[in-house]
Amino acid sequence: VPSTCDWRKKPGIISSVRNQVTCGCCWAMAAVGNIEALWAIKYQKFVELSVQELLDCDRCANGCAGGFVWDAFLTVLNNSGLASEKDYPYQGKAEVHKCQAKRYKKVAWIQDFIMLPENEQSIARHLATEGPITVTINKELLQVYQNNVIQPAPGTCDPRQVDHVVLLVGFGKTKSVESRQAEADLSQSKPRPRRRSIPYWILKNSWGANWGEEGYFRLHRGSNACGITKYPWTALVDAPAKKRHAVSCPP
Amino acid sequence: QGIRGQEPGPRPLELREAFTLFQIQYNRTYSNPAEYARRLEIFARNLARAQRLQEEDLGTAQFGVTPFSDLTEEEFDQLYGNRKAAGRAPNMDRKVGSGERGKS
Repeated sequence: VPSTCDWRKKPGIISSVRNQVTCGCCWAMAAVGNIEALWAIKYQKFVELSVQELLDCDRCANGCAGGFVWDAFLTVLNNSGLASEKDYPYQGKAEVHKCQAKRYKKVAWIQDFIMLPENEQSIARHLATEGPITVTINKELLQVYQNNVIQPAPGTCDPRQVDHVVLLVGFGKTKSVESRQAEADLSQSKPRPRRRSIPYWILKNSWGANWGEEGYFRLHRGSNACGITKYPWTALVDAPAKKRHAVSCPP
Repeated sequence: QGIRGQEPGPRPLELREAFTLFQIQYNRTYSNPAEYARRLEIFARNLARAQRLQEEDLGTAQFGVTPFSDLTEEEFDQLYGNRKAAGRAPNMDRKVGSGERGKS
């Protein structure tokens, strides 16, 4: 596992930050982001895929009222792929009885989908070697988040209460910083504290680029912060050997 | 108000200024004075919450005004949460043989 990985640094892998507006479709946006990235990594071809198709054609017909990322992948399998965003654009509302999957050409498809082990080291390895994955987290702290690395205090951001799906696109470590406790000690004239660096995950949200760090946020890595290890799901996209390219995650 | 004067956090005038800046930045208007007052109160509560989280956080995160600062936690949940995925997903977090004998 490399020490850092950021798929955003590789052009044509990660699509621009989407905005759900007032539709509870984080599950569909994260699933589409996952498939777009894997398709670009395996085929060296970027396609922007239709979130609306997942909303209209979801087998549980829940659309904007929330959903599971594995249902999104099942819908992609059942419909033999996904149309492009251009052909089947996002409307911000679901029309669950008006699935138009058959009307448009499929531009990407998946072979299967899997849940990764609930372990941050395995997640990092998969992310670095295969590509971005979806995770479900507790979004409690995100309403008032502005920037930098969230490391929740014990008792906040319950890892069992996950309610928001996002795309995990990388990981890294901050430069050495004084911890908040260390800063407090320093202000009370205690001996100079040790500096530390904070390991973090980089996550792509779907609340527009005006939120967080241009639509992204960073969460502490190594403590199951906000339940990040609870549901690590990814689609499987496999290109035929002759079309396969070796792409590694940029540090 | 006397006790409030000793509390940390923005004072009423600063709060109104911060709220005006928020309205300009995120293009927010409210239909009547009562709605404005309600959103200002929610905004103040969210600022206080951000300040508390800022103090508690063990990392380097900054919390404060965001595009969602005039929403209650419940409204935010309804608009942006994944109600269906909240908490436990049935049958998805139990491993086979996790102690429930006799059940598949």
